[in-house]
Amino acid sequence: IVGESYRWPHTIPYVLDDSLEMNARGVILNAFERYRLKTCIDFKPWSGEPNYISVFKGSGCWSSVGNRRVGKQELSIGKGCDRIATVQHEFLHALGFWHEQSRSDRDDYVSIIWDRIISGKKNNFESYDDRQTDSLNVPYDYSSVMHYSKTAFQNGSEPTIVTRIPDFMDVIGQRMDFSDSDILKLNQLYNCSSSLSFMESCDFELENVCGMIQSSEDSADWQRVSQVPEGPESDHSNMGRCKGSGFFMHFNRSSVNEGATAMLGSRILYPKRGFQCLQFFLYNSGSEYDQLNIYVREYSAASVNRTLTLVEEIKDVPIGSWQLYHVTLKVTNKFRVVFGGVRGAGASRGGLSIDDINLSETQCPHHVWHIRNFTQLIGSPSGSVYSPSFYSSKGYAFQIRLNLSSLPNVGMYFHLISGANDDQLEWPCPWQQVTMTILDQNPDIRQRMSNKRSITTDPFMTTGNGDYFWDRPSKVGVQDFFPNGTQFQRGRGYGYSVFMTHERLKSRDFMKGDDVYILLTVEDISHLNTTQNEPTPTLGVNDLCTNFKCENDGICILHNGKAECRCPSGEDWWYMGERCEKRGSTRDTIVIAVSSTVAVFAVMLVITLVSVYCTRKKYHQETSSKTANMTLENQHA
Amino acid sequence: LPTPEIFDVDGGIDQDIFDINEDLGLDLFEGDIRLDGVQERNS
Repeated sequence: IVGESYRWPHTIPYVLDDSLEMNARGVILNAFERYRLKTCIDFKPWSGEPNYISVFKGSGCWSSVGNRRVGKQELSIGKGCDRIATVQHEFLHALGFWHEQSRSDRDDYVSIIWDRIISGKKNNFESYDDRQTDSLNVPYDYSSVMHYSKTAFQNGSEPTIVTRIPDFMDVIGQRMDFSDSDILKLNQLYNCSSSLSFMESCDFELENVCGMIQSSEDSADWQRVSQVPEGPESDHSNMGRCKGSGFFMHFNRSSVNEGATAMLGSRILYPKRGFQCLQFFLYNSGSEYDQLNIYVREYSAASVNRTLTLVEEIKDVPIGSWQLYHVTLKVTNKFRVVFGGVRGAGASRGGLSIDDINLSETQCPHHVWHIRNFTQLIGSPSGSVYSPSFYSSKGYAFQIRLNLSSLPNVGMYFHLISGANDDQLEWPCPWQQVTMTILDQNPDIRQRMSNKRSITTDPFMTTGNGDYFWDRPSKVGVQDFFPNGTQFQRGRGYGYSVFMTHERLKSRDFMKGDDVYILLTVEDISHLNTTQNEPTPTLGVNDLCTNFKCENDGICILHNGKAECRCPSGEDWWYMGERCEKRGSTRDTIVIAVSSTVAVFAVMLVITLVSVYCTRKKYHQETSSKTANMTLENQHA
Repeated sequence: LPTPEIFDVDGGIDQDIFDINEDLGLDLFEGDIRLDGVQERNS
């Protein structure tokens, strides 16, 4: 939207209204994390700023466009809107974005089929000129999260929007994540060049290897190569799609003796949040006794010797493919991440290879389900594939079910299963939010459009026969067996029959080398079941403000050592008084002005009438007395 | 009725934002934009 007044500050104050569903609350916070990773926009709980976004469960999913400067600006995440990309979409509206296909140049890229649009809805397909919208020199973006889908407002089954390049027909209307152009546009609109949580991404395509350094205190070096005879045959970034390119770093075990090490350190990194997730792909073509150690080398005033701390040891059986790894770090000083290859026993050739490293100040997923030979599973007779069993951080055992047989859709469901901790756990399982992500394996975390959906266990939810849906699986589940023959009970599944389409799953980098990764996080979100409508007082204000309550959502602040109220106001209304107890509005002012005018007019009228009456009366009396004493003469002169 | 083995949150339909709002009978600008008097565009 054109106009600087519509911009928000880079950190947007928000309130999550009590009306929001628990699942929606978690999803909204996840959407904020995507903003923090890919853009310079951050969010903070409202603490009295003049304008803020109040997210609530209204009817439907909607937002205003831009900062309306009305104090509390509402954004609705209603039933069915608790999807991360939908929240991203609505917040992009709030940040000042219109829909992509309303751009002035859209007719050059898509055709609107007017007779397929529902009667009375054609106005939704108007385009606007550059007095109202600015595309910021970014090309038309079919893959924008702000683009209508091809079926928007259709009156039948035929598409209402036809892309001029047919390949994009199934791209428009993606509700997965920001596109590259969405991010470019947002970062231009808000003049930003960095994000809060992104730190580093390296695919080793450039010879400078992203500023990584070889240690001088080890016995070997990592080498930048494009293939190794024993494997891998190609890097992970390009998977052999580009001849002559595609590099990774390799530690050749055959060139060193047992116990030899090679240390490769990242450039120096500066943390802001104090927690990090390191993600990379590893290929072991050597021995099962080889090891990759992940270290952190911290630089701080206290540690003059640049402390090297071992964070994780990774031992992997050579399986002939790239494998995804996550390592959680908690670093607060400037640091380097160090990859240490260690040659173990055994005479095999090959070695360790790493590629597509990403470091961000985000939470790592709790579990990774790596599905190999994925295309063989599509159309399998059983139709459903179950993940291995996993345990949540609270101790709940669970499985994920992937349904591949219901073409054209891929379904995904979460099942609680019986586990070792069941006697110690709370049942029905309360407020665990499960986030299931099909990973877009783009080498750069900022360019990924992973498909992510969440569900939350509601302990009060019941089934048709009166059982609690999330009760103990040994009580409400059905019996099944693990591949090793162990018996267990599986509860009912809860999820999405249309998690994504097969067509979309084949797009981008969801499938790479016939491998698919499903990332899983199960976290307790009970703490979100609290009210957040009071502004957070600043330090020191609390004591003086304890006995000084402001009415009508006013904020107590310290001014010259005294507690005072700052009262909320909008475009045409405000609260005033010592405690914001009085309400004012422009309408009141008009009413006062008009009533004053009328009153003055009435008073003046009364005074005039009285004056006229008195004058006339006096004149009449004088005339009568003169007439009585007068002798009339020459009456008929 | 017995509850099926799996429960579909979306009822088997992948509803876009505009479909959700349409089903609710909302008449929002371009399907999901709330306009106020000041910014009203010619629709």
